[in-house]
Amino acid sequence: YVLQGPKWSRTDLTWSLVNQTMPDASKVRMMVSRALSVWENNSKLTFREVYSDQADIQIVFARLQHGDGYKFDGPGQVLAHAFYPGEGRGGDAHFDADETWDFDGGADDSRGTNFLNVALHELGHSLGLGHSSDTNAIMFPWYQNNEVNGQLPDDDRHGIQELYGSKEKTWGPYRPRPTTTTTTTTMRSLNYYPEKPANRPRYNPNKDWERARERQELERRRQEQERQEQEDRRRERERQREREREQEREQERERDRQERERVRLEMERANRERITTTTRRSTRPYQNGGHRQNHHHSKPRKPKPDTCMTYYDAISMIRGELFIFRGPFLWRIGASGLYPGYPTETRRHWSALPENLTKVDAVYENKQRQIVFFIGRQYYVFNSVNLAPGFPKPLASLGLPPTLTHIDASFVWGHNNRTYLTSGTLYWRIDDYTGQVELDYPRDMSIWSGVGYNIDAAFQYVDGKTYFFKNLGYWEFNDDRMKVAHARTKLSSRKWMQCARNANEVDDEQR
Amino acid sequence: KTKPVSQDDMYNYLMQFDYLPKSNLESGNLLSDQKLTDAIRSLQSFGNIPVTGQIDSATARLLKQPRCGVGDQKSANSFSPDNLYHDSGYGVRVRR
Repeated sequence: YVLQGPKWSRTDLTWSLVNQTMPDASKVRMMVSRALSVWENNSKLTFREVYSDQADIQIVFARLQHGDGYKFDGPGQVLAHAFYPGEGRGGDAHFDADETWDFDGGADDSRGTNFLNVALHELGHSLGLGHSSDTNAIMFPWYQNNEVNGQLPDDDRHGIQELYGSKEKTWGPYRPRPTTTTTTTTMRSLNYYPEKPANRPRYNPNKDWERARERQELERRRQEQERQEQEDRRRERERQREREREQEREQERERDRQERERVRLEMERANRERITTTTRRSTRPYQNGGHRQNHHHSKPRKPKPDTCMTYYDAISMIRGELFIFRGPFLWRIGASGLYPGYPTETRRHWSALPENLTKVDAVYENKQRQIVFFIGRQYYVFNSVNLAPGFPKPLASLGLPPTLTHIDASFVWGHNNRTYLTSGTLYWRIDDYTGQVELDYPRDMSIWSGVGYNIDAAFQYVDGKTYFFKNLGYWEFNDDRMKVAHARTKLSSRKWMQCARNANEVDDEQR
Repeated sequence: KTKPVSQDDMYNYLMQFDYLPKSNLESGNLLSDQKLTDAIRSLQSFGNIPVTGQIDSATARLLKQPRCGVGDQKSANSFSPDNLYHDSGYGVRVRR
């Protein structure tokens, strides 16, 4: 057996079936109760059923993508999964609603997958057991329709007892038999758990048949009302969750704004110090001589960004030279460094770009050596500086969602020479043959570990390495470890614009 | 007769159930043969079938068998609530 994840700190656990209105809900609840009683009988654990989204273990039937990042795959293969003990989703067991389930606990496979056995296995995970390679164990990962009969195989029993101890000590011969409390009794003790409906009115010779029918009808209405209330509560919970999610997203955006502001202020301060400490220096390498003056005296319509203190909207190698885009401007950096006269307006190179261009979201050079610009909901393909026929096209024509408002970054990953697009928390891969987004996408940006969400830009440099940009900094990406080579960003202007270090700045190593 | 298993299927299976790191979702085709063989051997050992390191018929059968979606390797730490913020589909944080 394998113990995995944390264990529950309590032994009295609660559980709840989320899909109360599914056709076989009562059978499911009975089977879950039976499965839990097997774990209960072999450990100090006790379980009680509640109708609450705060229950320790939520039993959920869901299909395909269901919000936890581990999507189900339709009938067959993956039957269910469960989370190890913990807060939030910890302990929850999810079952693939697309399976043909047999909720009667039969041994006959032709009736479907034995739900009791699968529940028994998943609840093992909910309690802190990992997969065992013992083929007789409940926790063996592959489905087996074994007879359960309330007993646990030794392997599982040893595992659960290591976590939560055994049910009772071994008593001497005169120990009286303990009284047992059934799960049903425990469940009934909860105020908000409704009375279990009687399947049919109990026979009472003093009451006539009509009154029994009335009671039955009343009971049916009460159940109906209860179901409706549950549904209302579920919807309210959903709305509440959505509100919380939106709140979190807003907080994330606010943190991002604050971080940008903090870095900007820090850089302004550093820049002021640099100006005062470099007045004695004759020149600054690759600094655009007239640029600062331009910056301060430029027309208010299109102020040029400060070469040594700006973040990048897009960056790409084009024809062997480095192009950095910010607002409607670009810098061009060749073998001899930054070209003089830059930054200049991007439309001076690619005049077919929109006249009111405010920024370029992303740029890359594709395998046909065409230059691809992403601007808002459209993308432009250029043969050198000439717009290719039929462009611009909407992002949706690449197979991207029609709701997508922009692309953050586009880059060809040196590790596999494939093209990637990112936006917010997601990224896509382009199939070079079809020119369309591949089917398995989008995926979560977290695979590019350390880079985070909502990046500014990314590109592959001549050294073959991929660099990600956010705010005033950048990360080098380590392809082998699939994470950033340095957790803290390094200052972009130093490496890419070759700006001089000010007197007070030190390297990370020195710091 | 069991349908042959493609190498892509094998990669996906091995990654899905933690025999290969999930980062290979992007770089899988660049794995060394040795790493792949080791992963197959590990799967075969876990599944109690002959350990050959090859995608033989017993392995193909094992791959087709219905199973639990939780990974098999302890070190992978998948399905831990601690991992939810990273793995909860498309970066959506979910809190009850």
